[in-house]
Amino acid sequence: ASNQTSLMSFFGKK
Amino acid sequence: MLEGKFESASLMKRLVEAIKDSVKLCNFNCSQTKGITLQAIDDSRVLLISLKLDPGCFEGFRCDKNLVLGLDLESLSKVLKQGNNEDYLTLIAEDAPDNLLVVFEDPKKDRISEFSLKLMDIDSDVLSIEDMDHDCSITLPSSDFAKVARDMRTLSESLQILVTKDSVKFMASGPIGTGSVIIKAHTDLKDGKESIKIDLNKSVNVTFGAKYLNDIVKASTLAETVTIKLTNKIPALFEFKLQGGYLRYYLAPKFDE
Repeated sequence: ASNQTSLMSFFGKK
Repeated sequence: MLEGKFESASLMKRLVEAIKDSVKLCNFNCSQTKGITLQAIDDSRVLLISLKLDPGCFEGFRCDKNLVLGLDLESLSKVLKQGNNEDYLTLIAEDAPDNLLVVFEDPKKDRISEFSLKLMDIDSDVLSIEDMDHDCSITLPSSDFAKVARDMRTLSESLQILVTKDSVKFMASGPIGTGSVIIKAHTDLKDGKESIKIDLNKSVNVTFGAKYLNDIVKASTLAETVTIKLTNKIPALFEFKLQGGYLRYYLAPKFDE
């Protein structure tokens, strides 16, 4: 099985 | 005042159809120099949409003051369906607008339809996405990619993509069995858009949620080719080029436990 990552862990909020 | 006239309504119609299943509420940013831009993230924070429509995308574009138009895409879609593909489409807003005026004119100018759409205040996160270096870049016909994404979803919730120097392998494994599709790089001399181009710095092995890929391929009505930029363990970029702009999707990968 694989886990979905979130974009928030790669990109910072502006 | 904003006044943006499209040569045909079909671009906006296809754009909204491509993204409305991923994001519901969006801020459309309008400026004289940049045209219309949009960034929106889906509720699960896995898929980000970035749209750019340069002033050159329009037959006429004027925006005296920077504006943010908060729109419900479901509602916008309902209004856009009222116009025909070949109609002229003009978007009009005042400087501090409560409404967006959507005007369709048929090319013979014997029918004009006008709709006023209520605007909303939308509080949404904007992420800073710098230009990233990618391990590989693949350009292929968007319909080919759409078929792989749709077909493989019937096997598994995940789609694994392996890229080597001259081929891309899509793999799915699920309860009923496994499947793979290999696409090889080639140059189609008769029709360049049918070519498959692979630029590779490093081989890549990434996995994505099939549901999101199926949302992304809804944009294949907008461009004949799609460029996919992949790097191990970081979000992928899927780009559909428009005349004078683009529709980009950033998709967070899945990791093996």
